[in-house]
Amino acid sequence: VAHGQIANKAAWPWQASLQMDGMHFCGASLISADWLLTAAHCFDTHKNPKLWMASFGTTLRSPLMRRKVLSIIVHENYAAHKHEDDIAVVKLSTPVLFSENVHRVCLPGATFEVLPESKVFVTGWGGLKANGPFPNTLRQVEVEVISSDVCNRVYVYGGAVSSGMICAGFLTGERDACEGDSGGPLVIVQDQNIWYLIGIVSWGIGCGKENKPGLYTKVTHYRDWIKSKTNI
Amino acid sequence: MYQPGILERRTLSLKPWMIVLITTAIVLALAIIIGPLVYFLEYDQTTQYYQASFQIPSIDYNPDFSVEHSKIKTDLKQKINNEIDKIFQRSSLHNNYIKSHVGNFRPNNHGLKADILLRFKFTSNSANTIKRQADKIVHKNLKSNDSFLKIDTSLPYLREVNGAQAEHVLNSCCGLGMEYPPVER
Repeated sequence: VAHGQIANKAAWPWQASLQMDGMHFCGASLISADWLLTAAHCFDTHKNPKLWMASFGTTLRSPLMRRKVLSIIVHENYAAHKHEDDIAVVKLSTPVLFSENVHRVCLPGATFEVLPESKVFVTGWGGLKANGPFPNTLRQVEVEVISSDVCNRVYVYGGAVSSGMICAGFLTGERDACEGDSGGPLVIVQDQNIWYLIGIVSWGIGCGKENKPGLYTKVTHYRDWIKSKTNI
Repeated sequence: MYQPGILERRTLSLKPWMIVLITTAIVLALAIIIGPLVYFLEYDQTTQYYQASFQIPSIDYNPDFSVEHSKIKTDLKQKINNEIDKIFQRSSLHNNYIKSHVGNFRPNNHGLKADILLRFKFTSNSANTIKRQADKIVHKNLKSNDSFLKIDTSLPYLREVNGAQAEHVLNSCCGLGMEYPPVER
């Protein structure tokens, strides 16, 4: 993430890293003991689950837990290098044991409403800036939800934001997700300090560029699809 | 005149090394007596979790019980925790009982069933005694009409749970994460 901070231990216990050959490629969110939610575009080039590994904990080099991937289910309507239906679920080979540092995020109901200017957090091990270095420790940044109307203005994304996407960040730029954060969580806190997953890091132009906020797959829009694949 | 001898003041003059020796011996003796006491009273405490299943005949299952953090679920969990706290804090195990944690609710022909985790602390050699006493306390209280909780006849006794499994149950609620907004200091 660009212009973020290092995350505290156990601050985002649902955050997972999807890796190949020990290298971080994408973020993901733990939604049950054996299912992760992530972005479909993470598997544009490598769809074989045997190549993938998931790790948990705030540091990549010494994770708290690792799991092999049993299966990868990409949305049927997703097309590589397109932004629509950029969602996938990943089944772990063996369930994780929940602990204070590793446990799941809440999934919102289909009617869950997130208003523009709501404060939300995006987390990940992505670049600290476009083409910048990648951190070993998880980072977080607080951004704001931007209405699709604003995001579809000509000088922003000119109509590319569909109903299955959420726009979040700042038109002034700076705080934003970056490459390597893809698939990771965009979360919002509700009463009782409970966090809900509302977005999956999907795409954007650059990182933290003016008038180019981040675009996230809208989780509520795919609530039934998630249930049909995971029964959660 | 026989001059009585002058009694010289008998000054007990201990050599310094004798003082050090006696002091060390006293300190050592105290350490040998107090040390094990402190150890067994404080450090030999182990935490043990037991799983229980209780019946709640007076409440019908409601689909909202399966909705994470729904008010109906949160309120009933609190009510059950308060009831179990009351039972054990009035019992002979009030010094060993730490707390209870309500996991899931399950529908049942006669109302509702609740999965509960009970946490105790005690010296490592009294595990069996504690479990027997806890079972007795649960049976005595849940058989009386005072409690809305009843014994689940299909799982009438407490079952020991290891630490990792207990932690899994304790963290099975979704969405517990960073404190937000950060508490202003």
